[in-house]
Amino acid sequence: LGQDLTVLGLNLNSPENLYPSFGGPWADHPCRPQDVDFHVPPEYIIN
Amino acid sequence: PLGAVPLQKEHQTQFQLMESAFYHMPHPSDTERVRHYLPRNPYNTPPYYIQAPLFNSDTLEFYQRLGTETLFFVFYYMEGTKAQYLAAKALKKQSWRFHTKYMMWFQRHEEPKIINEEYEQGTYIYFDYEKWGQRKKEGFTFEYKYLE
Amino acid sequence: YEDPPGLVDKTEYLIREWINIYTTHQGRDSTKSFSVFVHQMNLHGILKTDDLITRFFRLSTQICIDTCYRILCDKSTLNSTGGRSKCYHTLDAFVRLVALLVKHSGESSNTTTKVQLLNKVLGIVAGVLLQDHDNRLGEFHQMPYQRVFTMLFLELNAPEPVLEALNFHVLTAYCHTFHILRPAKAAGFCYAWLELISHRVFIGRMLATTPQQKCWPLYSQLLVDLFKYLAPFLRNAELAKPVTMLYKGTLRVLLVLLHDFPEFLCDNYYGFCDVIPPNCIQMRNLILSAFPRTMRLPDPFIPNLKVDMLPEITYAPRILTNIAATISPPQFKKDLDSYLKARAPVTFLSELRSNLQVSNEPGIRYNISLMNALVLYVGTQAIAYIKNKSHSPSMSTIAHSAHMDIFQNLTVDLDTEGRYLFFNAMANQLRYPNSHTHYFSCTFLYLFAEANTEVIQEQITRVLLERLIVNRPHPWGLLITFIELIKNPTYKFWQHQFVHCAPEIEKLFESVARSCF
Repeated sequence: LGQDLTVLGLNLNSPENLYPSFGGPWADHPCRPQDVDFHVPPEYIIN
Repeated sequence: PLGAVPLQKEHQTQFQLMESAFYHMPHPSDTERVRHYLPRNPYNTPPYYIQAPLFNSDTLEFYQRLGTETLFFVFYYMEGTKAQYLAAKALKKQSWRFHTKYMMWFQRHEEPKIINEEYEQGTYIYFDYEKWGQRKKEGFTFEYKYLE
Repeated sequence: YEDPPGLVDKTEYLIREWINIYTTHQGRDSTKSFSVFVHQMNLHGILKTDDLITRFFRLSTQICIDTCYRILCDKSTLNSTGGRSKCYHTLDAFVRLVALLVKHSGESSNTTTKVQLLNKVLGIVAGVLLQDHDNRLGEFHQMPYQRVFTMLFLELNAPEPVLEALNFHVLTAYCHTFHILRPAKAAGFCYAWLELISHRVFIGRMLATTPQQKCWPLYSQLLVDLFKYLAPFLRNAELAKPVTMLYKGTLRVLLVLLHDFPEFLCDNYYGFCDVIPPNCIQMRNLILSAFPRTMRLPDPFIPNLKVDMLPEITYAPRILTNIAATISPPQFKKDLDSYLKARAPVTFLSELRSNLQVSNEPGIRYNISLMNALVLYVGTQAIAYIKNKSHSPSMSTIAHSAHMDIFQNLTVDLDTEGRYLFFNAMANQLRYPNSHTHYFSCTFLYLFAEANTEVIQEQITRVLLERLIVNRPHPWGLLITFIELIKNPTYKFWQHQFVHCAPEIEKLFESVARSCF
């Protein structure tokens, strides 16, 4: 009965925190690294 | 044992509004900064494609196993993101250096004065046209003919 | 009252000008052109009075929102990413202007003017949203507002010293705004709202980086808003698709909280369970399953686990809600305290039910919050009473006290509905090893053993079992209580008729027992 919470797209066994890559309540997967802002050195912002 | 409780008028109204909002669900890119090359726009791909991110694909170990070309692709096309950061880290682990002054990646550690074809054997370079113009003014010599 | 003549045109001109600057300027570093633009705003008299500034923002917001509606309602761009990115184009420019104005308003070290301006703008956007929501109803679009709130939040949370000094105020302002826009007030914005309050950067700031958990109460309030909104829809088992979507989204958010911030759920479980419908078992289990990360949970399935030997059961969990204050009316509270102290007058017990019952309509007969508060209040008093006698809760020390009188009276005197709510209120205390879990576990078993009719034993079993047969997670306290009930021969569990009332029920018990042993 109820939902199988292990198939909602969250890696519940992750030793790391989930929230930094949480894709939102409607996403089936976490955010990919290319989705997550990161404070890289300004020189890296080439475009 | 509580049985069902009929929705009150107020809740019925709320439900109607919720229902119409249901047909305008937020889109993943709504909550992300504008990305020039790879916005967060999920596409429906054939089911036999990989659907979920690969295991550990947000770790440095994973990036270290990517090819150099791929790392440069990630570095150039996914700027300002964790992916760019991980790609830069992985490149550095493979003794690539990013010269902030020349805005270029070098696999050799000494600061080049002249770059020509034999210097660049087997090494990949990326640089920015505008910045290169400035460097040129500073006496930086660059003889490499083919640059894409 | 009316905008001064010419203001609308001026605003239209300025905002379009800015969007242009924003787009054409090199990269996103439009700070240089910002000072030029502010000068233009000055020239047009926009910054002369507070009222004009307010009108400027309201008109700008409306202009940007209208632009988006035009794009979104254009059939050809509907649902295309092209249409959306056009909207982002306009909205992000507006947000950038607001962010720069907030960052640069007043002296750089003076946060007050910055916070005031931010509150003003958030209030204006919220006001425009609510008006739009009430006017357009089914045609209302969430995206423009969600985008403005999200992008502005990201701008104001960039790692810059001037912003760090502001951050707590920014979070407070945002929580106030989100509370004003809570789903019960803007049902058509509920999906965007849930995404906003669960955005990874928002969660990170609210629950992780802000020191001393200063934002936890604010975040807790937002979740209560969400549960209150969901309650009437979750109350009935049949979930329509829009409700299922919101419910599933809520589960995802709770899973992130359970994984990353279990202490937050531990601290706020009472307030949350108070507003989650009693029949919403899995979501409540999820909250009750949280336990502090410093704690190692003993395996509830190992044989002869001596719960009363665990050191943790001497410590009370943190309860943020002032339970005593929620017991009303004051007279009832007074009578309760005097009965607990003197175990008299007996009439208190016979009047107990009338204090709890608020109507005769099935399903909503009882004041659930009062029931919850009463149960936890009496339980905590009982634990203190037992401790005063330098005992710890056990089957013998919890008996024959005013506290147990009250629980036994509720068990016998209430009807099925009332008893269900009472047992639910107790089962909500079966969590990780702590003095409440231990006390209420003993109390459940005591009430089962002392029950004079099998109906009561069956209902205790039902309340526990319905919490066990849903998908995981299951709270530790629930597991150990049920295992004790079916293992300990003193309760003669398997001899009761209701265990064997139907083959599938019998099979169910056996499978649960098998998984327990």
